[in-house]
Amino acid sequence: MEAEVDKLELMFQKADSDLDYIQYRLEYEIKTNHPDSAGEKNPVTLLKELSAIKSRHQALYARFKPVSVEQKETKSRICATLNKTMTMTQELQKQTVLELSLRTDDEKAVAEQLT
Amino acid sequence: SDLEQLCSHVNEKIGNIKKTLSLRNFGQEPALKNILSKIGAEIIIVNELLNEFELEIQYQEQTNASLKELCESLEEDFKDVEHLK
Amino acid sequence: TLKADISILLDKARLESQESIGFIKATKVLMK
Repeated sequence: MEAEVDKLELMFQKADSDLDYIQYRLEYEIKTNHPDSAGEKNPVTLLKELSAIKSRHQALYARFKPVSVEQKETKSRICATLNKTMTMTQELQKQTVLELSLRTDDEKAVAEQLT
Repeated sequence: SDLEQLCSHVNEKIGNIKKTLSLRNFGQEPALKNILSKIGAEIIIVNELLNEFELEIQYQEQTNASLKELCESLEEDFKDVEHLK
Repeated sequence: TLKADISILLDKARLESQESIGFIKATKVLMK
């Protein structure tokens, strides 16, 4: 049984290396028949560039996603902290009977924008 | 699942060979040559888009850093007000 | 479609950046 398994494994390895060799020979033939020139690239080069673009796109998307999520989280944390601080400041101003400093128009607009 | 993995591995290689085979005579026909050069031009444009996208991500990472700084200083402010209270 | 995907992501990233810069400015006004 052991011998059979080893034989199968060898067959698979042979098939794998045959496939690699066929791929290599095809690419070699295309590159030889259609060498890359300045204006034109051969199909094999284009195929490789396409797969490079796809993997780069996936890598950049994987990098972009967490940055975007983190940004939203930080912004909501800022809003929450800002609201808490402003509420507490106004309470303090009331308690110390200090005159409430009136907000300028643009402060009001910005506060509305943030909430 | 090992056998399935092996099967998909072999199938993937066969798929690549088929793809490459279909491209074998690609460069000889003028019309298909035209398609090749268009694909080449598109690849250049997409690469430039990816470059821009990467720059934008770097910029967002910097913006993130300044947002975090802002958040920390606001939390310091809040602690001060709490302390005042 | 890959090109369209990347363009959409690029626009989204740009929009988010602009929003964040506006947000930081607004917050700094209130902090003063």
